[in-house]
Amino acid sequence: PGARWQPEVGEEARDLVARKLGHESQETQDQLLESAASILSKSANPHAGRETGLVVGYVQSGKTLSFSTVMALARDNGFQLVIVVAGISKPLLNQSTQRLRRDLRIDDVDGPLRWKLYTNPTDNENNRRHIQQTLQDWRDPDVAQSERATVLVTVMKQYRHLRALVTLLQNLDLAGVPTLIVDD
Amino acid sequence: STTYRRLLEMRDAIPNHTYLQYTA
Repeated sequence: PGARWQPEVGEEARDLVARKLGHESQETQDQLLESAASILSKSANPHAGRETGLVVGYVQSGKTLSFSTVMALARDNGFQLVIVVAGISKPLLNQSTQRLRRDLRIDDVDGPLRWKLYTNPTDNENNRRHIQQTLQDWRDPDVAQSERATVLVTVMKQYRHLRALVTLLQNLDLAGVPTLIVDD
Repeated sequence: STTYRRLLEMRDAIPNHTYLQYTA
């Protein structure tokens, strides 16, 4: 109920769940994937044009694993930018960022870079150029799907850091860039 | 609050976005 499109479970989400819940039954793993797909299906369709969606994800337990699975699934389904608003203090933000680093294997050196992580990014020439280039790869038919990286931003829930991010975003061309904002 | 206003500004800066709010 409430689904606006049907996400497909791809390699990113499947791998994550197998790594995190490998010791659990297949049924338990499938439940997590189904729950994540159900949450994401209520979001704006990544392949549609300008669209805004609001989803409230209620989970009984394993909140972080739930949203990292939703993020992996988002990448599988063409989301190019994921912003996680996490932590009202530096230690809490760092904790969430480290957890995502591990869960999404961000520092994994095998194969192409799948995520490009920015924590509390400021608006500067370097960030603008690198992020825009990463997003540009999604429009370039010569770049293989597996070589396209998802830009992951973790930001502290604090007005100064949010203001810096807003300025950066305003200076990027985000037309046609499907984005998931996770408010933890 | 100022933080909430900034969150709204962030959403407005992104044409195709989904805002996913988590509640435990």
